[in-house]
Amino acid sequence: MKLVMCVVDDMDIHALLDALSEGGFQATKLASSGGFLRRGNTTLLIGVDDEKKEEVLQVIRRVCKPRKQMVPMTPMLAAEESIIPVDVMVRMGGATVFVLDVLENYKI
Amino acid sequence: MKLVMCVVDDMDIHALLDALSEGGFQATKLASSGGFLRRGNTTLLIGVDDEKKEEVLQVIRRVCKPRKQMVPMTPMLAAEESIIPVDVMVRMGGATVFVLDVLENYKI
Amino acid sequence: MKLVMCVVDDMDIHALLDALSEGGFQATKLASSGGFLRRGNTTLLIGVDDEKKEEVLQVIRRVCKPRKQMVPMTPMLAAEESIIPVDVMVRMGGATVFVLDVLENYKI
Ligand SMILES: Nc1ncnc2c1ncn2[C@@H]1O[C@@H]2COP(=O)(O)O[C@H]3[C@@H](O)[C@H](n4cnc5c(N)ncnc54)O[C@@H]3COP(=O)(O)O[C@H]2[C@H]1O
Ligand SMILES: Nc1ncnc2c1ncn2[C@@H]1O[C@@H]2COP(=O)(O)O[C@H]3[C@@H](O)[C@H](n4cnc5c(N)ncnc54)O[C@@H]3COP(=O)(O)O[C@H]2[C@H]1O
Ligand SMILES: Nc1ncnc2c1ncn2[C@@H]1O[C@@H]2COP(=O)(O)O[C@H]3[C@@H](O)[C@H](n4cnc5c(N)ncnc54)O[C@@H]3COP(=O)(O)O[C@H]2[C@H]1O
Repeated sequence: MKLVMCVVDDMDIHALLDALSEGGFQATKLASSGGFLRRGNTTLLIGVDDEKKEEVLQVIRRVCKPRKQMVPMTPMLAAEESIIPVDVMVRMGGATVFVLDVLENYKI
Repeated sequence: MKLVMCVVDDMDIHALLDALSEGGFQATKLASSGGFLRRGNTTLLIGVDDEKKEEVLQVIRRVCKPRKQMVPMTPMLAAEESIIPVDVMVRMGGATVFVLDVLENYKI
Repeated sequence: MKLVMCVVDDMDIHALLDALSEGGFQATKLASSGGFLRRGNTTLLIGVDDEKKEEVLQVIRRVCKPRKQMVPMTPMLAAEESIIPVDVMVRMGGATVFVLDVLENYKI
């Protein structure tokens, strides 16, 4: 079994959970937030049999479409005296995916 | 060390945390929700020495008893025109457990 | 790639996220709570290239300083009739860190 851990945009989460359920996949949803933008997002845990892992990745690719967006950032990390926001190009949508190996799994 | 990641029903979480503390195990609790029923549940992270992993699984088995329950589901995934709820037999209680390998661990 | 999963005190989280961003590291923040004290804390997920893992651990060590504190605990686990709180010496601050291996990772 593999554990697919993916961080997705809140706007895609309902469509993604529907698509996973339709495919017969089980998932657990954790509320999270991004370290950089400090905006809410969602982290999904999806335990999946090894031979079904590719299919889960395809569901995520199909539902979570990335796009680029200019976001005004107050330069928190820059020198204190400059408070004029700076536009930074960031990704919205899409998904950040980690696949971990599951040594043992149980339904108790 | 192993990381035991388990998803349990909210009704069992206090008894489970007490039983883990009593056994000398440490745990971190994350609020979560199920991908299918969209109901709140709890995900626990339990870092445990290799030789104690079986004991943690026994604590979970002792505290988290599964049962079956009929739940009316509005067929979200079915054809749109039918809004009559359908009874689906689902598991309540119990636990879904993943055991992951920890390469390194630190108490800073 | 490695997944650095660390549980830190809420008081250190802003400084830690700033220090990680400054170092060019990405992170996802999950609200969590401790199994023993039942107080809120924060669990961070940090996906990092293998050769940068040591640097992330240095950032955590630099920002999250542990200290010891006496905390009155009502002995939940002790015999029911005794309700006099008992002082227990616990760690505050610091970090509990797990390093997991990432088999595959994707930016979708
Ligand atoms: N130091 C920096 N300088 C300039 N731009 C920066 C930056 N750090 C992040 N960004 C940009 O901001 C977007 C949102 O990042 P955030 O950390 O809020 O939200 C992140 C974070 O919650 C998670 N994430 C991404 N990579 C991660 C990793 N390696 N480990 C843990 N979580 C990660 O996925 C969310 C979306 O990430 P994504 O890469 O698509 O999109 C990122 C990226 O385009
Ligand atoms: N497509 C489907 N068709 C019919 N019935 C379905 C179904 N998907 C789930 N169920 C049923 O509903 C119960 C609750 O699922 P939920 O996703 O809300 O809540 C789940 C989810 O949060 C987590 N979980 C279970 N398996 C997982 C996995 N492979 N990966 C990640 N999380 C999992 O554990 C909770 C309890 O799961 P459990 O298997 O005991 O019990 C499941 C199962 O009996
Ligand atoms: N049975 C017991 N008897 C006496 N004292 C006890 C105890 N269990 C915990 N403590 C003390 O209480 C502190 C807070 O634990 P808590 O579980 O609330 O909060 C924990 C928990 O959320 C997490 N954590 C620590 N070790 C973990 C592990 N092996 N697995 C999962 N989470 C862990 O990190 C937080 C801080 O842990 P840290 O070890 O620095 O500090 C611990 C420890 O000093």
